[in-house]
Amino acid sequence: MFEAKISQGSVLKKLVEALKELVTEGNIDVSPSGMSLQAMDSSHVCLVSLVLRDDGFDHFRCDRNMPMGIHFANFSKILKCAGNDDAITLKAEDNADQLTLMFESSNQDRISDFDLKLMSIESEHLGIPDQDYSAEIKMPASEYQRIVRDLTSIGDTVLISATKEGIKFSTSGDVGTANVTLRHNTTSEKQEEHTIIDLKEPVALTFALRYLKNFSNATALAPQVKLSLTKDLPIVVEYQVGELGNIRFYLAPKIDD
Amino acid sequence: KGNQGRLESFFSVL
Repeated sequence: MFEAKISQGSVLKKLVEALKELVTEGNIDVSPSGMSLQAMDSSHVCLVSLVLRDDGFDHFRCDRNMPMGIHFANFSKILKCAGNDDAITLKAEDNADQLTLMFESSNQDRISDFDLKLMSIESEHLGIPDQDYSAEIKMPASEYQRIVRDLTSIGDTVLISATKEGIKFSTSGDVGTANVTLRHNTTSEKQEEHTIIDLKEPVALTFALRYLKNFSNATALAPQVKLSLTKDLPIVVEYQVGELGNIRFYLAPKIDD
Repeated sequence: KGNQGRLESFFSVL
């Protein structure tokens, strides 16, 4: 059987909100080392990869590896019934066709349980190699959210260029043009306000803004976001989820004709 | 502005 308890249930709520617009359904794979998900959007342009480690949970038991086919809009409907301060326990028997979610209020005076129907989903897995990127940029998640929101109101695509001057986001559209440059900045006493640019070589890539904006639905999960860029490769937009794990979004670049 | 790439053209399908 599978059983996992997380006392900070709001994290689970935020995770599902972060990915439900991007992917309709996917297999959450459970194993003794934790929970993971890899799912692409319907056009196979972007991919969500979620890793939650067993030791990040208050309790975690999984006797046997299994995929749990989840419809995320339905998962979200059930999670919306959990209070923000509730502890959430997930339970499933081996080869079950449902996932039980139990919500406990922080003073344990209210307990509710819901069953989510599971689906059988055929999914393609992509092999994503670990690699060194030409540029890695850490910035406040709120700053990333602001940039992609602002630029989406001007254009459809963004050229992201990382140089020793900083990281520049450029777009153009019917309204005109927009450029936002962030410089390396570690002057704040608060680490979450830092912008850290780790540049091995200059790189410039073009991406569809609507996906980058969609990734910012994960802003509530982490104070910082990391962007990783290499020529001719998908961008990685990564949020650390506390001690629990991370959620990564991959987006294929626009390719020159 | 270029053509939108698909992920399969960058990563191997397992």
